[in-house]
Amino acid sequence: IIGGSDAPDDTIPWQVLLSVSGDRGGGMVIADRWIMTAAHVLMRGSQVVPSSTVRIYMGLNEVTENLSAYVFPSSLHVHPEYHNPRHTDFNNDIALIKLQDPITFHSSIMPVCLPPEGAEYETGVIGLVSGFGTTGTINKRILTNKLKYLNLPLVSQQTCSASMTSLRRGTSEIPNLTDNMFCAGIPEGGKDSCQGDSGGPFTLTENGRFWAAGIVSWGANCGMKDRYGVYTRVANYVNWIKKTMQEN
Amino acid sequence: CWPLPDPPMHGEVHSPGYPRPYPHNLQQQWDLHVPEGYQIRLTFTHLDIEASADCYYDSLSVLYGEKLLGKFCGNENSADGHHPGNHPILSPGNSLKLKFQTDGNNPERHQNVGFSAQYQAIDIDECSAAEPEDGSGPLCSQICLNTLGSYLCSCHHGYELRSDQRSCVLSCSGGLFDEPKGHLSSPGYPSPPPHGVSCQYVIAVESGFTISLNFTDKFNIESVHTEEGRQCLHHWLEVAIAEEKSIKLCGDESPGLMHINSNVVRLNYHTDDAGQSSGWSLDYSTQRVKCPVPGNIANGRVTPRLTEYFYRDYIYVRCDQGYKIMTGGQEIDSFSTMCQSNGQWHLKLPECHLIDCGEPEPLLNGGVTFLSGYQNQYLSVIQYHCNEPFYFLLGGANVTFTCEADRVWRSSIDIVSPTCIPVCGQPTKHISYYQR
Repeated sequence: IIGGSDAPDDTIPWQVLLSVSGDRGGGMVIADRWIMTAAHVLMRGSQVVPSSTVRIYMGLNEVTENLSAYVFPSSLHVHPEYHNPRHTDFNNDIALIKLQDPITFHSSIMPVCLPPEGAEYETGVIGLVSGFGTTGTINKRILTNKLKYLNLPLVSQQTCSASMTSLRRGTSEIPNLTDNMFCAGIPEGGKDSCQGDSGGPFTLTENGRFWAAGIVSWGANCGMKDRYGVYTRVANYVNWIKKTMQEN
Repeated sequence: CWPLPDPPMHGEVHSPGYPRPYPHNLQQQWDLHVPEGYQIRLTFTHLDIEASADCYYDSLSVLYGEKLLGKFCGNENSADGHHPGNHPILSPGNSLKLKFQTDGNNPERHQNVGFSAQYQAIDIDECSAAEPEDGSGPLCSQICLNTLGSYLCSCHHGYELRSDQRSCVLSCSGGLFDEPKGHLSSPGYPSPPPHGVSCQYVIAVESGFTISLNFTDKFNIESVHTEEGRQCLHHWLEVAIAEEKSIKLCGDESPGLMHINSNVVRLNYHTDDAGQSSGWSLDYSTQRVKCPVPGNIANGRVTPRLTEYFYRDYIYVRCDQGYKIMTGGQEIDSFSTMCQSNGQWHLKLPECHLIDCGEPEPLLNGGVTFLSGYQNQYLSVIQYHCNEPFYFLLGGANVTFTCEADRVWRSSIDIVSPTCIPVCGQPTKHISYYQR
């Protein structure tokens, strides 16, 4: 998280830290046996990583504390339409992790709500993104061990798409922005999610409840001017999430 | 030898050539026979024989053996002769002889046609016949029963027919009465029996029944009055019940109704060679053995509820709602018991114990509170709760479960099993923003 703040204890209790073959990723608790994350966090090339290489940490605010208290998944469920062998197509960047044993919730570990029926993503509304990812810019990346958070406004698809077009001028291949994604960020830069935050939550609130509006997915660099972070639009996947949970 | 054919029961006889005039100088005889035990009734349909004083010339004589029953001649209108008219002739026995004889001439003015008669067998009522004159006594010494063509002798109770089939001999031992009700009396009752009677009667009915003796009629057994009061020294009727002291009855006063607390009773009637007793007569009946009236059952009821219970009656026990039937520390599905022949119920009455629903199912991420004390019994109320604020109870926090009669904890809003649902998106602490 670039330009963010340290999250006080118990303020983002659904935050999950994933360690996949040593790489950091994020996730969020959505039920007592289920974690939601980005598909690309669990992929290596075209293959889903083995379950045994995924460590799941919950209820942490600082990576150095209680690192032995992790759990392994019982199964990984990557969205069947996610195909991103060359890291250029983040459409359907969503995955679910099933835990071996149910979690008992308490103040440090709680689930985040799934999008309410007819959830709207209103441009300008500020959401909360969090993670254990890097805190520096492209020039000076700094790994943090503390959970960081950041408030970012939603950006319209049009604005975000335009920023992608300007980016393409000097770049050979930029991922497409699809209807299964949305953008958040500020044009002046300096505040963004970044590497290591992937799979983490971007939440909006309704009636005092946090709901998972997005999953940290991708972006062109981090925290740059006129650039925005891109998030998986969770509301488009509620049926798939429910179906996957019921069938497993 | 060929067996003789049975004699006919009826027949017809008429003079030769009838209805043409009979021949002269005739002497003809008919021997009529019917079966033994019957007599013959002879009825003339027509008789027209030359009339003469004392039927001197022509006549028809009717004889039973050698005894002349009638000698007839003339016709219905003749002044002379002896015409039988419409009166039938009855033979004393089963045979009858007719002799028809005519002389050598007949009056020229009138041609007599002879006679025509029919006969039939009539049963002899031997029982109403007078005692034979040969001094052999009555046909039957006690009871005579007329039958068609014969008679039977029979004897009063306490006697049996001798081999001569007419006289009776005292025989009153070994009488077994096993019907539910009946009648018995002393030999020859109400007439005095012969001296030296020793009769034994056994009334034995099915186990589970008791016997009542009801001396309804005249009672007379010779008693002896001594200083110690009336005693049955020479004549008595002894009533003996197994494992109980027997009672000797005598005197002129009827014992009336006697309840025998047994299904078997022996009656021994004894007279010596002197004195006189007219005897006794009784009707006996049976009643089912009684069982004690079952007591009340706490929290249950006995059905049917009657004032008296008898052998083979069934009773059932049902517990009130919320109670179960227990016997010998075991729960049973239902209970019934039968009144036995020994007057005892075959099973002891059970008890009704309050049912319980067992320990309420533990609730994952929650707990249970007993609202009506720490009990699992019928109508106890519990309330589940979830570990707030991280979980909430499906259906709401105020749902209560009641232990119902089917031993199930059941909620007031049809929730089958309580469930704690995680609360999402509501952290206990919020990120605070003070700086503007």
